[in-house]
Amino acid sequence: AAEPVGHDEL
Amino acid sequence: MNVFRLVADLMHLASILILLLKIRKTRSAAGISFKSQLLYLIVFVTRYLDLFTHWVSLYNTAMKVFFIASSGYIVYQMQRRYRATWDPALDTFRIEFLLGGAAVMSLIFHTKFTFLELFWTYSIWLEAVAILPQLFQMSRTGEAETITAHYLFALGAYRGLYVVNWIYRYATEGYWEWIPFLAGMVQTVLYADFFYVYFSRVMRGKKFELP
Repeated sequence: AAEPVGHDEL
Repeated sequence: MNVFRLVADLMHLASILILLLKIRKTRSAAGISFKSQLLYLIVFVTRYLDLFTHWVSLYNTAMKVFFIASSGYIVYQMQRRYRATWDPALDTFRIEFLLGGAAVMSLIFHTKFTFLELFWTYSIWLEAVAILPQLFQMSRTGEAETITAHYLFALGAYRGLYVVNWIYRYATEGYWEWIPFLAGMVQTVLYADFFYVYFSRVMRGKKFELP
């Protein structure tokens, strides 16, 4: 699973 | 960006434009739950706290600004200009439970214990249930204007398509976040009855009426 580096979704 | 997410975002955009159109055209916010609209304002403000700290793209920023501004505008207008057109006596869902429940959920289930991440998680859990006051009001009155049904369909389709987007992103990018996935599933399940009536009646040109 990718580490959340900041959310790119809305 | 993929087609599911793009269409989802456009559905979300469309839902708000339809709602604004309904209020302007009918000069009334009748049938719209103020409490749900207030919850959406809280959802967008708490989710987009990273607006000034985390740049993704012009598209991302423009959409965030639009969702915060439009939900704020709708809440403001329902309190001011259209105050007399909707009935608070029909809008009786206890949102304290939703606000508190989302807070508890975000304190238990989150990926990082930081200010921004906790508020982001809170907004995800709150959004999953923010439509409940609206659905509750419709179950009490048993009907909805067609344009209101279109608004709700677009709003529900947005999160439903995001669920598809997350599955697609996992398959193609290995990107996975289980909190929004689970919250999106909850929201889509809450919409199930509405979708059923929408497809079986409104899409066939009939009025939205509950059996």
